[in-house]
Amino acid sequence: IKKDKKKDEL
Amino acid sequence: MNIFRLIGDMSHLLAIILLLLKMWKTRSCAGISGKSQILFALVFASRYLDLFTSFVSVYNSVMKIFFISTSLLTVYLMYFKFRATYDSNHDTFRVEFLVIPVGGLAFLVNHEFSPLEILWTFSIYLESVAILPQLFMMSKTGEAETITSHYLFALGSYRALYILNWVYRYYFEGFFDLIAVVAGCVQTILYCDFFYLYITKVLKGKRITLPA
Repeated sequence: IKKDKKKDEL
Repeated sequence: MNIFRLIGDMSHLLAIILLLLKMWKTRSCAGISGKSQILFALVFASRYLDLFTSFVSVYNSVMKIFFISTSLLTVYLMYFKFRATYDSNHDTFRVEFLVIPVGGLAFLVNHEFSPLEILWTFSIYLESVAILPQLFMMSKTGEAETITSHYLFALGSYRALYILNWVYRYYFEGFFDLIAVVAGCVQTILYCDFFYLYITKVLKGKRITLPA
């Protein structure tokens, strides 16, 4: 599962 | 940013503005669950702590600040300014039965065992069920004002549009966040009964009334 450390979604 | 997310965010924004306008114009918060609104304030406060740790974009920061401040304003209007109109007799959902299990789950099922990540996970899980006190209140009173129905439709549509955004991002960006997707689906499913009533009644000019 790929996920961003920085959350760009609200 | 894709079209689904942009419309989703705008729908979320519209929902919050509709609710504030309804309260301000009618000087009343009748029919609105203060418990759901407190949960939403808690959702934003625990999710957007990354305002202090990472910068994504001006859009991102402005929206986060808007969501936090308007959710606090809504709670203030309900519990202080328009408190006399708050229908607390019908707002009887036991929120501890949401917050405690959701808090436990955030500790157990998360992407990374760190304070910010656990708080983010908590907010995602909590958001998925935060509307339950509002839906419970409507089922107790058996009705909803038309403006409240518009508010709920915009609020529910926002996460449904995010699901389309996640499908898009999975195919075109290889992005997939299981926690957000599962919680977002649960959240949208909770609105389905309401969506049905909205389409069959409100869009035909009738108010939502439920059989006793």
